[in-house]
Amino acid sequence: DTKEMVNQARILAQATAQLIQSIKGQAET
Amino acid sequence: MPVFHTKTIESILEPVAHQVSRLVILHEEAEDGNAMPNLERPVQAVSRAVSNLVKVGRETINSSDDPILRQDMPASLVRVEQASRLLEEASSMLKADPYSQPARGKLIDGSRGILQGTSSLLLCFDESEVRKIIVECKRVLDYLAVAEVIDTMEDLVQFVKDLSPCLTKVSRDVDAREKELTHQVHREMLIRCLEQVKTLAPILICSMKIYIQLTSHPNNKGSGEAAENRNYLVGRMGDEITEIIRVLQLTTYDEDEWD
Repeated sequence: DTKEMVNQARILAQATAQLIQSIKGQAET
Repeated sequence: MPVFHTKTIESILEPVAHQVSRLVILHEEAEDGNAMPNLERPVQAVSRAVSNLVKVGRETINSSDDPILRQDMPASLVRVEQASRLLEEASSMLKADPYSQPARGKLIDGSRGILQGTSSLLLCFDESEVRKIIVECKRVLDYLAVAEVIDTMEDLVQFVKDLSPCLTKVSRDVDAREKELTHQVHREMLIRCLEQVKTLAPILICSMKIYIQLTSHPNNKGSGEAAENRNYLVGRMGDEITEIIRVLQLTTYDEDEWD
């Protein structure tokens, strides 16, 4: 249960980083 | 100099923190006027991840017997949910107008909110884990307080039986915690204290045994000194455990580290 929360937090952080990559990819072109 | 105080938190948050700060810089510098891409899919992925985290977070809250966690964690969940909504709003606004400035603001606030909410959630959880170790440390302190009233071998045997599993648990937990910390000074302090406790424990038991043997002898000679020695060892061990408790609760850097 507690490990699962850390896993989900990791997945969210990765999804957010991915989203920002998409935004930055556009902004940096 | 590490920003996050545990390796787990660091591994989760550092990459996204870096991305968020780059995004903010880009936004401040650029106001570039480029059309934004369609962010529907990555935003949906974030929303799904938030839903899952909130679900697991609520389960953690409901199953926890830590009142501080139960009190503090819901606010972190609300924070990530709000941030997720900002990202969803930004996504729909950008779909209608890929140049929308308010949507860009929402993207920044939403990304920042996810980072902050996740950070406070993980900190809240981490503090709760630390409190569990502290409960064990305090249990050892409670046992040490009884050492001074033990005056028979039977009681000493029971004392060792009670104290040993508790000390083993503290030793295992503090050792694991030390390995989790990113702050080198705190790690070294925990290692030193733990080594002291491990060294002192058998010496304390030995001193208690000597005290019992001397007091049970008809002439009682030397028992005062033996009691003093035992009390000194109780004090030393207590100080080390108290120091462990203090260091476990540290998350910021002391001045020595800055020096």
